[in-house]
Amino acid sequence: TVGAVAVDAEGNIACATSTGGMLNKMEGRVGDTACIGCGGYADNRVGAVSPTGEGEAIMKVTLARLILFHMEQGRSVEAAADEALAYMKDRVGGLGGVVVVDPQGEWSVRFSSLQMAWAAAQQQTLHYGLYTGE
Amino acid sequence: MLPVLVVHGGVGIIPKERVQLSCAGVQAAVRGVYSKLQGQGSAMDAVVEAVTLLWNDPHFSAGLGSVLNAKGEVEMDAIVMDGRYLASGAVSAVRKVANPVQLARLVMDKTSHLCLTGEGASQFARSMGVPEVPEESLITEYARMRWKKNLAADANPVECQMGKMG
Repeated sequence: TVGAVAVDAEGNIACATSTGGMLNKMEGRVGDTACIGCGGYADNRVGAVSPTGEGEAIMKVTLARLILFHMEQGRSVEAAADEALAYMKDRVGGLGGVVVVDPQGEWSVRFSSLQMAWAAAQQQTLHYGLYTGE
Repeated sequence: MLPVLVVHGGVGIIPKERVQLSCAGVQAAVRGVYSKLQGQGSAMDAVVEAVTLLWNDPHFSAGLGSVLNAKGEVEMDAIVMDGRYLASGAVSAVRKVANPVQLARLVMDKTSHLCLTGEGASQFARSMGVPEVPEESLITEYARMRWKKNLAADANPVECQMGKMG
């Protein structure tokens, strides 16, 4: 799975996610990516999320929309992502990762798995990482 | 501080020999697209272009280099969403289409639906003039190796792809 979130100079927000699915999946198995609110969600008033991970778990907790609910309740992009990923791990035992952005340009990269390749650009700085805590 | 672009290349175990290229891939995608965002490009264009760049990178399991289904075939899912109007488009279980994220955007822009799946998505692609690509062109040796390795009865594909719980 690969994904992106962006907020442009006008403050418009968007997300995109694309995947080949899960290794050796049953033919016809569809994961979270194509399900709105799970494999992606974007709202100019709140923010955008592109998730990746165990699709069935992401769908059970509607991970993308859940993160934006937390942000609507005032959590930061990081806290909202952490709370939602912890809930998914605790409630349905699923691992995953997300990239999140809000209309003010606050952004976060969080994941409960061991690795997630990511990169972010803001102003003249390129950020990137792979392991937790980078 | 606007604009901002953030991309990911999926979670899960990345073998050591692929780590550097995976990290390079996400950085290249951001570098390639961010300058357009700074030049007043739209967020929607930026996310579609960034995902397209990653899709075409065989070191990610999205498009070229997709993981295979139980029959050794490629079925892809994609979604886009535009925060201005809560507009969205998605395709699922689509085959032989390059850059399904662009097809997802056509679903958003050209239909009143949110998701098209399987053969219907392929027919829509043809109606939009999106070229069909040979399935073989989407399958890498690495993906085929992982598929074969996980055909064994005692294999655990989820654990193989995601790694053990952290």
